[in-house]
Amino acid sequence: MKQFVVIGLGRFGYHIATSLYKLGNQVLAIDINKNVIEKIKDSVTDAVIADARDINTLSEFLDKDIDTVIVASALDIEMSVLTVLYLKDIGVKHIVAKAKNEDHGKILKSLGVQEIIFPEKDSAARLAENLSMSSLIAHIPLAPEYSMIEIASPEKFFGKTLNELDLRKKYGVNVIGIKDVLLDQININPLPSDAIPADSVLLLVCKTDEIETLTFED
Amino acid sequence: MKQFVVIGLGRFGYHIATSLYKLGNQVLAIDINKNVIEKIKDSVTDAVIADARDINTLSEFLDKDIDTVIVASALDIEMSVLTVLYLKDIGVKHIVAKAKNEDHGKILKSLGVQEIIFPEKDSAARLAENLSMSSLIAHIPLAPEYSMIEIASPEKFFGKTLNELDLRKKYGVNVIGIKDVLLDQININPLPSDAIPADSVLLLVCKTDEIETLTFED
Ligand SMILES: Nc1ncnc2c1ncn2[C@@H]1O[C@H](COP(=O)(O)OP(=O)(O)OP(=O)(O)O)[C@@H](O)[C@H]1O
Ligand SMILES: Nc1ncnc2c1ncn2[C@@H]1O[C@H](COP(=O)(O)OP(=O)(O)OP(=O)(O)O)[C@@H](O)[C@H]1O
Repeated sequence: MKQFVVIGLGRFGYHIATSLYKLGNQVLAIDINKNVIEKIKDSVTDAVIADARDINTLSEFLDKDIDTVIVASALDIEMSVLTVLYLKDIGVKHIVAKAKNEDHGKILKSLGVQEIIFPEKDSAARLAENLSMSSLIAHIPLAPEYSMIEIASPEKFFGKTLNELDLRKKYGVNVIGIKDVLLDQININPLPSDAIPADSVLLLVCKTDEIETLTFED
Repeated sequence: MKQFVVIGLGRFGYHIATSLYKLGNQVLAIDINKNVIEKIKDSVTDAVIADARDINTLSEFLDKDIDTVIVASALDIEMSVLTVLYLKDIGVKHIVAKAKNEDHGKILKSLGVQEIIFPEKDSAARLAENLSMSSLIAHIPLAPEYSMIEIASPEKFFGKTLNELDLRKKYGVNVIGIKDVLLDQININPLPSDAIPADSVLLLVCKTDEIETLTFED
């Protein structure tokens, strides 16, 4: 169980605080606005009204034992960079901060923030991936040249086992899962003797530049 | 090659338009602000200055052949919902829209928008996952009970082959990749005869509720 502090509860800050708490961590949420603290107090370990630009207040709530502090407010660059400065002075080891734009990101990096988040850019990049692959249902980049993809099973595979199809030798793909769309079930880590049902989706790992040409033609 | 139109070039809109273009798609970017159009025009197929609230202008640039229109502006809910209404009238088949908050999202859904994006919430949920898993370097949910994780290889595995370790039988995990951290190389879809080097990271698929207990003890 890790201990997190989240400062600034806009949409991003509110969701990171409540998600971390749901995943079983201890979360202290801080915001200058009383209404926001009222709204979040039952969904985190503790929530306090405080001004993050006041180093004395910050030191009251923070010490070196905190695993990670997330500065989730970025509308006001002055507040964000002052808060990061004080966190470094107090001795917080791991700081994550949201950035409003590239320039704000550069300043945070020079202050020693370990992880800088651009929510709009992150979300846009993922959506672009998912939208531009045609027969693909999802595409998760794994390594510089490899990806995990979901692709509809070709008809000629229906009823055949992974052993018979020998997909790794023939097409260089590793089948991680077989989703039966009609039964809404997924067979993860399938055995070589498992068959591919009709109307299924394959979850597989393959080379990224082979995705567009993966048609399973003989 | 798919055809996309992106309306509204704030941070999210700008990044979705340029990412889709980089992935090989045709992208038309629309914004009411001349400066933004100047900035993006070399990074997309075409960029035009137009007011999306004017149905006549929209019909000039859009027709039924467009694969997807992305309404990426959400500061002004009126502009967003009016634009979606006109797109439906023109006959656009697939609409994706960014939402400012949950209420805005509900209105977009009732207008028939197929995909609604909350960039701050999406990005916060992913960050929460990555931060709360201790020895894990990354965690990608695959299915309701399965995940793909990156975990540092335990010392007792160093120098041993996947065959010898028989990880699937002993721990129920499927090793998708072995990252050699020192050489910065990754061996995706490793063979059973491949050995696990020292200072490596395993990319594996396992049951989500077993992640916290995955210590590879005998
Ligand atoms: N000095 C401060 N101390 C503590 N909290 C602060 C301080 N200044 C602003 N905040 C809080 O930060 C939050 C604003 O977050 P942010 O600046 O990221 O704006 P936002 O655009 O609403 O965020 P998002 O895009 O994530 O919704 C507000 O809840 C505000 O009360
Ligand atoms: N009627 C309109 N027609 C076309 N573009 C518009 C219209 N109204 C606003 N825009 C454009 O939409 C963009 C604003 O996007 P948005 O409303 O999402 O704000 P934002 O908060 O800057 O976005 P982000 O959070 O993604 O940075 C601006 O570039 C603006 O010029």
